[in-house]
Amino acid sequence: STVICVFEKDSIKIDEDLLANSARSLETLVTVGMQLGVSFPKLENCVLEP
Amino acid sequence: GNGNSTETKESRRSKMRKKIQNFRSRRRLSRPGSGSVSGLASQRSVSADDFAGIALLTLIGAEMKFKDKWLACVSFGEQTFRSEISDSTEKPIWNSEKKLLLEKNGPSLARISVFETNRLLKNNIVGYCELDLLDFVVQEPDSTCKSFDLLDPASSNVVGSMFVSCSVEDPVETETCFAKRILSIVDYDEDGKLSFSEFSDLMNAFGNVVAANKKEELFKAADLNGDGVVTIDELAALLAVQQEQEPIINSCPVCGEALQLDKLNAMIHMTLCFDEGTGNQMTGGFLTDRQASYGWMFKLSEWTHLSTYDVGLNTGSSASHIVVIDRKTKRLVEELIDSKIVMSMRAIYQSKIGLRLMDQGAKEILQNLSEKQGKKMNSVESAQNIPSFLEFFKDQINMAEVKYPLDHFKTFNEFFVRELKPGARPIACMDQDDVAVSAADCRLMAFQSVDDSTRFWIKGRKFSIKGLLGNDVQSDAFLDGSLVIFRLAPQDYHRFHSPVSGVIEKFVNVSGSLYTVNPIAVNSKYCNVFTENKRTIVIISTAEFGKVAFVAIGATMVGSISFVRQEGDHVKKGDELGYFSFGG
Repeated sequence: STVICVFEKDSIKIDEDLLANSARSLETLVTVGMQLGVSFPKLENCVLEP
Repeated sequence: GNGNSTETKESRRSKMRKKIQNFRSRRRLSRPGSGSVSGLASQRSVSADDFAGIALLTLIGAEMKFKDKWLACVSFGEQTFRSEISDSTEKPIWNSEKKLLLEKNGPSLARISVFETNRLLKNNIVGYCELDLLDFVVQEPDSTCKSFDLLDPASSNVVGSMFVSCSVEDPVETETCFAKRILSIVDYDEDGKLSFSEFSDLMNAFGNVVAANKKEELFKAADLNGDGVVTIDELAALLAVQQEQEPIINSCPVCGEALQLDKLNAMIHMTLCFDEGTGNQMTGGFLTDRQASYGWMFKLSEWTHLSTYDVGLNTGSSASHIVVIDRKTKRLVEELIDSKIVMSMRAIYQSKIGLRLMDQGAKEILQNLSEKQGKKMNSVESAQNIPSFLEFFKDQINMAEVKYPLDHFKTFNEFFVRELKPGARPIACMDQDDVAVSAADCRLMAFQSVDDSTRFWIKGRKFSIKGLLGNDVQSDAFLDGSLVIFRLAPQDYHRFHSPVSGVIEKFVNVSGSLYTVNPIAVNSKYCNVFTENKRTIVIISTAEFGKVAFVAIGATMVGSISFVRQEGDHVKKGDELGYFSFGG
């Protein structure tokens, strides 16, 4: 069995090590709760300094 | 020789015709009594003198006197096969084929019955005809279409016409095609060449116990230029010669039947077995659970060792490996799978022939096996399997972190969906909802874009986000999104958790197949596991990540998906969402 999570475009920055292994077609052994990635700061929340 | 030249074909054809004519005249002189046994070669021995060939019978269509939905049945010897049901018409077209074994002293009379099918009458016979297949191929050697009157079984009035063709395959061609076909199964990359390990796998599938050095000797004999690979043609030729000396094939790789007969019988048996379920074949007789359970072609899942079918996981030379990297230790870890299972999965999922076979009925077998497995694993007796399972995965299952002691689990399924002690899985940055976490104990693949996922991992040609999420989920926002795949192996903790904090917006169930989710299938261009398997999609609405689609996908044996949360529930990242268990 498998779970797939789909995130909206530009909503998550996935951790580099996971991306690097996957780009080598190599699965990474992980456990529940390990960090996957962080959300990209939403542009609308950014306030440009004058 | 040049087997493709017109002259050679002509001379074979005329030889064949002569041979069949000889059989006909001898049969007329010494026709056996009734009660002759028919069927596959495994059921009785066929001597070279008795073998007339493999007849390809095609039920083309019929002309009836009224409009209805029609199906046709062929009875030959002790076997009966049926076509698909036609559209509602006066002129049904089936184009259904069946390969039948023709023997000198075997059955040759085929009875074709045409049934009307509707809700009120069910399958009501309307007409029938009988034809002698040997007569047919002698009179019409080029397999032209011939019509036969369909007779009413009650009054013998003519009620329609049946259109049929029949031809006999040249035994030499049957043999050549068979050798190439069986060898092509292990030609995983379809380059027409076999490596030694592929050849070795094939010998194992044939139930052959020849020593490793004998296999090597055989392989080297074919590898004339010593480059470590041989072409299928070279190997087919070698096998043909070797088979004369000592049998290489001891059991049928399709149905698992022991083949204690000669080369001819083995070849006939396997030719008929391989054809079953492929092309526009009539259905009948073969794809039973019992037969399926014996053949390696149907050992389609890494879970099979837990089934009743007694494959057993092997270690050492017969084990294959999937290599994964442990994120904690940064070490490569090998996942053991029996090489026969790997070979079965590759044969089925990574070849066109395999997937065609799957389309024609093996899907139902997977469903049935999974349902049966669910019942079995819910029985009290199944608890007996827990200790051996733990022993096999002793380095990978930590009972110290399991919530309940071993004697708490009354069935294997209860153990399979075991809960862990609170705190056994620390959640990263628990107070920061802008950090997403792993949803399962698993082997994970992550891609920043869908394009990357198809470039590096998902090879099914029909994969798309829209296909994955189905028609009932608004998928536009996810189309160019990021993808994380969590694959659970047999020994893994089988509960899944929310990777993000948010509100569960909705659940959508999509019915489908139960293909394996092993990388062998995911990496196959012919198989579309993620868009064809049974699955449930959960949409979680979050403040930090927008919407997240969580898709739980069932697989062979482990096809049951349960949730412990409902629509409208607020979930914190790391909260349990549900679990996978044995079942259909």
